[in-house]
Amino acid sequence: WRDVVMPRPKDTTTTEAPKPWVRTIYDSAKEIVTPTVIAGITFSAEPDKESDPLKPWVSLKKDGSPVTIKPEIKNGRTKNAYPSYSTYFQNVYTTSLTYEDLGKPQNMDPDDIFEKEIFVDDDDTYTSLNPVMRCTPLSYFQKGPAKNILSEPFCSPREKTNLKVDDTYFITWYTKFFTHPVTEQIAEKVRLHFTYVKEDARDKNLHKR
Amino acid sequence: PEKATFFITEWLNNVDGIFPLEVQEAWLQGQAYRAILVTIQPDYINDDEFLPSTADNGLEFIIKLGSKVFKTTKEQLALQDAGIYNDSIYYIILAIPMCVVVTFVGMYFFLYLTKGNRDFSDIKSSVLKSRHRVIGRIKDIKKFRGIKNHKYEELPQFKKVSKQN
Repeated sequence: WRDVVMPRPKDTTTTEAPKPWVRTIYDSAKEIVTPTVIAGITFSAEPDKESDPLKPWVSLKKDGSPVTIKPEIKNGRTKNAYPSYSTYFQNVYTTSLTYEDLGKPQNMDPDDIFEKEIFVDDDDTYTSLNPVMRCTPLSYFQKGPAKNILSEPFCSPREKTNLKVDDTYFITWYTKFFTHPVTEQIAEKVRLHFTYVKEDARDKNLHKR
Repeated sequence: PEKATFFITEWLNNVDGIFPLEVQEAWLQGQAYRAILVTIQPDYINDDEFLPSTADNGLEFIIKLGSKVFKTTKEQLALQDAGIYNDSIYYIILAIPMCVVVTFVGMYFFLYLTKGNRDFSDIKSSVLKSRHRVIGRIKDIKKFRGIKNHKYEELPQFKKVSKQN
């Protein structure tokens, strides 16, 4: 036998509910940010005062359901760290530097012009408040019957996965995929269309009820 | 724009690149599962020009009812309230082992009552023993009469010869 463990009474006056907070953006402009909790993940939460390199982040499973990843240090190296996005969320500029600008390099002709690519990070004013891993072309998957079609612009969920009623899944896409064909400006707004399709005969009736 | 389209989101900030989707049971329209296609319409494409079925980006997946634990349904409860219990299956489940038990009990009493009327003397060991053919000694058999049976001799053994001996 063992002692009965009585459940703790629920604290109805919890302080864990995220509250709105104020932040300064773009020099002096201020705004009120209201955190949102979706599927247990708090979006737009107030950042900690001290930056934690081992701060948990949210990855997505194949079906788009969230999973929290906790980084840890093992043998002096950080395991399961927040992913780096390479240059996918950077803008590249080309600057021309003359012989004098470069300090007269010995192997450069004085009449030549050296072109240097400079990568500048995108504005992360709003994206930094998103704890979920962002979608980049590195996370694309192969789809189609022969698995030879790239899933762009989607990273999750995987094709033909089962999404259950009342569960929350995250559809993610690479934001820079949508560029205007003429102006090459990245689309500011998008919207999703959900459409019924006829299921392939080969996949029909193969779903577990 | 298309008949098969059943849900369109509001305009979202593309910079977020994420949309939380909670699957609604109404989308299944009474079916257990349905295949759906998700397409993204950027703001530089007009509503008239955007057709999900011909969009160059699209992702297909299945929406389905979740797992359910089987319980007595409302229909079954209504029938029970009306005094209708569809329990004929229990009679079948109980009848089969009962038939087996009754058969074995009947067999026991039948054997008990007829125990004096059985004669197994022809298969008793004494009867079988009497039927064994005695062939006699080997040397009396005509075929082996001329065989000379040598007595046992010891096998040659190795004798160690050493200087000490």
